Amino acid sequence: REKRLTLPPSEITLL
Amino acid sequence: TGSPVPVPTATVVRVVKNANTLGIAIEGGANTRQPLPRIVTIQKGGSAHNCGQLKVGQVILEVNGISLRGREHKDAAWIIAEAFKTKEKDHIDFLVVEPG
Repeated sequence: REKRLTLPPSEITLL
Repeated sequence: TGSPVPVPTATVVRVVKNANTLGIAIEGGANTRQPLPRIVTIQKGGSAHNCGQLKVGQVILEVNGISLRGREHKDAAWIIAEAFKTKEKDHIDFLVVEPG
């Protein structure tokens, strides 16, 4: 089984 | 013949603090799909918009010479916020790159 690296999406910050 | 191969070149953009807000939104940071912060919004009337050189889609590599590599989203956002808040400088230097 292929192992995929999945990273979470980022939050967005208003500066 | 053929189209030129775009080479991503990092450029320094100086944003003068001439408005009450910086006026950018960023996403990304270490341990996310976008490992370096990317500009997703530029608000009209903010210092970033007034400067005219920051663009949506640019990735921020450094802030006043501080590398954002390896920093999580909140840390990167904090560094940018502090750079805007400090009265030691009337500007922020962003090292940005337009991803090819």
